[in-house]
Formats: sequence, structure tokens, C-alpha cells
Amino acid sequence: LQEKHKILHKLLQNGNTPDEV
Amino acid sequence: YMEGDRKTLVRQIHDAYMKNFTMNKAKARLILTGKTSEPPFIIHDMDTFQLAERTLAAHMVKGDRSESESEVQSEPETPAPVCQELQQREAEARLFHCCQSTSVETVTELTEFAKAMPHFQMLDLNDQVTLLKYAVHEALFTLLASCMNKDGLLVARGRGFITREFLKSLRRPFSDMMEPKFQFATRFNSMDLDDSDLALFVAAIICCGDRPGLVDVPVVERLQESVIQALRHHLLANHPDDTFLFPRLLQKLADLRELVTEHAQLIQEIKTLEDTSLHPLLQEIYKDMY
Repeated sequence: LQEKHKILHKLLQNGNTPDEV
Repeated sequence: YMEGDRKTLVRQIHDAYMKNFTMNKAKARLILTGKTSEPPFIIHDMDTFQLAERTLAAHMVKGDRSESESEVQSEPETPAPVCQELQQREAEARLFHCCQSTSVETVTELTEFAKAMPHFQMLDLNDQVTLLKYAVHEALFTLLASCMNKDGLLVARGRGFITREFLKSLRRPFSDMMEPKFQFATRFNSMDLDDSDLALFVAAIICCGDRPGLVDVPVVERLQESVIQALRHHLLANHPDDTFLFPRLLQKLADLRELVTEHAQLIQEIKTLEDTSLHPLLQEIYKDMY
């Protein structure tokens, strides 16, 4: 699931903005 | 949950909401009722939309009010008649992209709000992803209602107001995008919720034990139960004359699911019919949703 939702996962992990991902 | 714990939970969720969302209902209502010194720029046709694109976007980038205001005074370029239809199509596509940008920004805020909610970050990471995936659009349309009245919608952090009639006048499928949200907002706003009620309602949307694919359902259900009970007690205290507000609000959860399903179908239709791209974050959320 985390693999399919990399941006959402990253936002949850460290709060990067979507454009930074 | 004892009463003291419940009050702490209510306060923590309200604080998280006020801290993480740039727009809230109190701010939006001040603007919509004309109680701010600067009224929003009204977008009611393609010319005013194109003017707003230049002025409001410039303002957000530069953060310089006087400069952007001077640009508002300038006349819009008049398109040659032969290009007008093409320009209109391009403007509609750009409007769709503006909607996407706002959605992405709100999803980011919602994620930070969820992370600030007590116990959320202790959940299995897969479950945090699942809860957000299914909640963000329901929460987004709830928050959108705060920015709407019967005539239109606040945009660009309250600096613009786009009219309902203009959104209805766009060509299909874009014209079908916002009207169901206005209809929902009219019913939802009649309940007169304030930001403290909305904070708990959005938290209840996120902490939902029946989202597909949850790994640890009992833990999510326990969190859901604590939020729902906090919401019930808070509504009774905050709206003592409206004893049926809590069940009416729970009914809205079902309405929101229907609204999101319709919205997801429309996005699919736009993707099929139009040569337009979808932001990667939104792609992730829509993929295998329902």
C-alpha cells in the first residue's frame, strides 16, 4: 500500500510538500 | 474516555485544525459577509478569470499587495474572435488545474492535521495511508462548504470569489464539477456549525473504521469511537437548542461518500474526454479508490 501511495506516505513521514516529492 | 480526557481531546483537535488550515469558517464568513476591509476579486466570466489568474497568482508569488492591485486596474487582452473558442477551452483546462492545486494544498493540510490528532501517528503506517486516502475528499468537500454561499465560492485564500453561475456556464464536463458541491454546502451550512464542531467532524471523517483494506480495524474503531463521542458531547454543549444535530451530522457522512463517488467518476470522465493531466498525489488517491 505504501508503495502505491508514495507521496501520501512521504507526507505522513516527513511532511514534504507534494512538489518537493 | 472520562469527561476531562474528552475535553482535552476536543481542545487538541480544535487546536490542530486552527493551526493547520489556512482558511477556516470564521475567516471565510467574515469575507463572505463583507466584514473585511478588502473585498475579494469577483470572477464571473472568462475575462475576470484571466485577469484573476494574472493578479491573484502574482500576489501569491510576490506577496506584494500594492503591485498586484495595480495590475487589477489593467485592461484584459481582447482575444481575436477566431481564437476565442480555443482560448476558452484552454482557460477551462487551467481552471481545472487551479482546482487541482487547491485540492493538493488542502490534502497536505489535512495530512498535517491528521498527524497532529492524538493517537493517529501511533496507528500502523499502512492504516494511516488508507484513512487519508479515503477521507481526504470527504473532508475537502466539508471544508469547501465553509467557503461557499449560494452565489459562489471563495478562492485563492479568500482573495477571489468565483460565482456559481460562471462555474455552471463552463462546457461539460467542467460545468458538472461544482454544482453538486454547492447543493451539499447549502444543506450542510444550514446546520450552522462553527470551527470547533467542524474540527471534530473532520477528525471523525478521518478516523473511520470501515475503510477498505485497514490492517488493524479494532484500533481504528476505538479511535473513531473516542472522536465520535467527543463530537456528540461537544455538539450538545455548543448547540444546546439543537438536540438532533448529532444524528443529522452523522447522516452527512453518507451524503459525503456519495458526493465523493460522483466526483471520482467525473474526474475519470474528464481524464478520458480531455487532454489534461492529473496531479500525481491525486492520481494516487483516486487509483483503486472505489
